[in-house]
Amino acid sequence: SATGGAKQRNPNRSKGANKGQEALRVANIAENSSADQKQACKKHELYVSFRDLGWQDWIIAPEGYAAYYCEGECAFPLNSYMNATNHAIVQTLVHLINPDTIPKPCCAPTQLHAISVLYFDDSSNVILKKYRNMVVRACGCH
Amino acid sequence: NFTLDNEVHSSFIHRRLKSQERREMQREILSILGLPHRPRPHLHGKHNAAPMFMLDLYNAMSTEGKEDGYSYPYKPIFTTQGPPIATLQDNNFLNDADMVMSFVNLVERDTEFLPVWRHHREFRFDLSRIPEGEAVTTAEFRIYKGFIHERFDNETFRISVYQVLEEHIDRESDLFLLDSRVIWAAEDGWLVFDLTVTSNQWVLNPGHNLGLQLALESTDGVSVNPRLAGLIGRSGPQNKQPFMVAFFKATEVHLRSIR
Repeated sequence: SATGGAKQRNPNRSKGANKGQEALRVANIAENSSADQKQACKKHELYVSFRDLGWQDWIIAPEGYAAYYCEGECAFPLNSYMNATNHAIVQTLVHLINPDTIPKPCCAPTQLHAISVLYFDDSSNVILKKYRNMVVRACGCH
Repeated sequence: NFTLDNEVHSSFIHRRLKSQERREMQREILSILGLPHRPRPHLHGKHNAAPMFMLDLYNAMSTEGKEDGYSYPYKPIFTTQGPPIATLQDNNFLNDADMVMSFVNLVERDTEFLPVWRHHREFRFDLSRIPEGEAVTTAEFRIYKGFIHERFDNETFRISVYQVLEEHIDRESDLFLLDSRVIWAAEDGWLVFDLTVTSNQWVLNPGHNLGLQLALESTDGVSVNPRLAGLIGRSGPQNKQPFMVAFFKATEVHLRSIR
């Protein structure tokens, strides 16, 4: 808030403000570098082998599948819809509605695709089932 | 290159899972597959015709989208009326299906019914274990006809498949003719009969599922023992056992829970 009547800018005050900005700048650098150390949001591979699970007696095919998962740090996805101004509005609105929650973007799948599994049921009937949205194809910040 | 290579390689290393991790992974995948527990099939069913047919179907679907596309396995044999009456008109049925299920034949009786001599075979399939929310889009009954040597090439048989509507102790069951066609004695291969309507009835009213009857007649109307005409039954080779297969479409969207 602007304080009225102060003609002369208080030399000490400006010195104090500089220190604050300096501290903020250093914090930003620290945060950025730590963010760099923490990986950016991306797809990671986790191979699931049905054989390793001891299931080859009832799962006929496939032998296993690449079950990806998304992990990593997210910067708010600034794009054609969410530019810096809208970002600030969203942050302010969310803050006004619920001050103690900070809207944090999350690293999650942006594309999924199907996998087919062939397996026996208890009566030795055979089931070939297509599971949509089973395997992550791409990750992104939501 | 070393770090890149190392990074790529490390993402593919799947180390031996610890027992706790293994149990968690099993629970996780069973929940995704929509199964309450891991099935325990009895082993002798593994090499029947149905699992082999389904594996061909799985491989056909896995190659879909390749340049040469895929061909529906176990093409039906020609009948005297010309090209096979493939109940599944084109390969799109595979694309559209969310699930395909084959059913083992639960019973088979070769019955010669007195006083009128009438050979026929009965088949039963249990459709009560179909996962919730799946509707039958296509279904077929498949039976293999082997080559018979001692018959003359130009001899033919009339093969008829009936749905059993009601059974009686003292007389023949009430039957509904599903399909009838004339086949060459010298022909061998899979015979395919459309069961789509019957399967939907059996799914909606499991109590009405009294199975199928198959009968064979010579051209002059005399009942013929199916075995003598080369029709493979329960005692035949495992990879030619009769079975039923149904194609399903999910009636509701299965939303995966966020994990």
